[in-house]
Amino acid sequence: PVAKRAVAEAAQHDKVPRPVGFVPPPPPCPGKIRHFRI
Amino acid sequence: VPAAPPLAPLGCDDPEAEAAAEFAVNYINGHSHHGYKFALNRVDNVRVVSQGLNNDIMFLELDLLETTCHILSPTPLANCTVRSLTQHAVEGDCDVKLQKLDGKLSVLASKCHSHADSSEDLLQICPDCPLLASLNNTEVLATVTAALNHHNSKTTDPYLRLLEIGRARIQYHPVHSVSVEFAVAATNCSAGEAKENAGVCQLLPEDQSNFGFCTASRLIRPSEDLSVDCQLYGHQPGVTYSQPGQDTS
Repeated sequence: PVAKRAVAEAAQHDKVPRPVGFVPPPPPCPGKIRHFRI
Repeated sequence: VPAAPPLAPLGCDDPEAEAAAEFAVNYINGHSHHGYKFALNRVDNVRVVSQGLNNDIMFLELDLLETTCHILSPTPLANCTVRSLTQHAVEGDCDVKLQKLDGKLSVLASKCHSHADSSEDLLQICPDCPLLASLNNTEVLATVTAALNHHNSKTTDPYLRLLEIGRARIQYHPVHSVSVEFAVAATNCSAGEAKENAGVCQLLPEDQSNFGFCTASRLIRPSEDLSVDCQLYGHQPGVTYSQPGQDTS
């Protein structure tokens, strides 16, 4: 019989290990504010 | 052979997006005939659609801010101060479609609209700050008229005519005052000649045009006072002014 692994467990194993201190890149848009936001 | 990975979407702060935004802002200011120059505040969004090799269409959503430089001013945009929040800032939202062909940018279409910061927001940070007033407010019109007459009565420069009112703010407390900014142009009369009959004074022809800018502040209460400062830019070849309603959008 095929035992289905719990999704959480599978997801845990499938998740790509991220290096410690990994900071996701900022979203490409909107860009930086040069003066101030109205 | 595995397909090439899809290009990462262009980021709003990528150099290519910034260069396109700067090109678009210069185009917008170069094709505007009234009001003030606008500076880039933020690239809200950028979308690139490839049309083929070295041929892209770029869609930009830009957030601009009004500067203190009138559109007729020769001051380079880089030297124009962005109007601060307490001066009742004005924001411009522009959608611009550009083509980048063999690395060369051109604007295919642009659409902008501007709006002032909300009075509530301004009064929250600055309860006594004067607020922008309508340009056809009677106190505004009276202040512009009084200021221009005051300047023309005191100057040895050419007699100046009003081109357009750029902005006006009114404060009601702790004092009641009106401050205005307006664009002017030199006429073919001296101020002295104009005293005789200002009606004959005409704006100088295009090849001799001399535009300028005035700021004035009129205290109404607790006592009347008026201060005016007008500066002429000098002749700028190729710079013209079209009366509102005559120019294309």
